[in-house]
Amino acid sequence: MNIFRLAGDMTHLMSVIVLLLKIHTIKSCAGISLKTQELYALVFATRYLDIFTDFISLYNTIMKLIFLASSFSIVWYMRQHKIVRRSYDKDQDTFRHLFLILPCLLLALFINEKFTFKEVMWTFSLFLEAVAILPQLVLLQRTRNIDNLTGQYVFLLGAYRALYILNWIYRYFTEPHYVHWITWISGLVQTLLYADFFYYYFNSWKNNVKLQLPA
Amino acid sequence: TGQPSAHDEL
Repeated sequence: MNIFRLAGDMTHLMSVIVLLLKIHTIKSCAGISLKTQELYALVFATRYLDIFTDFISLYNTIMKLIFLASSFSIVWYMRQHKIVRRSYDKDQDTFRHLFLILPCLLLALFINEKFTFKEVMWTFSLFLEAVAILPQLVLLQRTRNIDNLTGQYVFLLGAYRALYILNWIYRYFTEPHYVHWITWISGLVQTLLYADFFYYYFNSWKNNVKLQLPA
Repeated sequence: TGQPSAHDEL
């Protein structure tokens, strides 16, 4: 484990904590896309199929359990919690899951490192994670006014992606035979999706004004 | 064991 990977995992973890804190303490999920959260729950469920079959490390297993539990509890909060669910912007969050899930599934069936159920599911989760943020970005674009916590949540997710790219570069140069085109390309696509958001985030931070996206 | 793999990532 290198420093970029650890920092990437920690920012990823922080993004989830920020979101759970917002939902749990303010009892509001305003500005958060349920579609994106459901896609993330699906991403973790399909990626971590190996959780009970392949032991990598205690760290790995615990982090997987945290990501599974947190993503499903966020979905539960937004759908079931009697106060939180009232703040959900249902009419604005109209992105269709299937438009993202189907192409990712098809792509994973054709492009994968090994044609087995677990491997295809793993590849599917990589493709889906790359685009799962889209409903969230569309929602941000529509509501334009972003509260601090939502802004920090998306920022931390983007930071996590950027750090993972540094992790791959580091591993490529330090570990023999570490070549993973599928992971790299889908990871790069995912990070690029944040570029536009980052531009506005840094501008608002630099000018010390509230983050607001253009119409 | 085995080759380094992106499967050990989260």
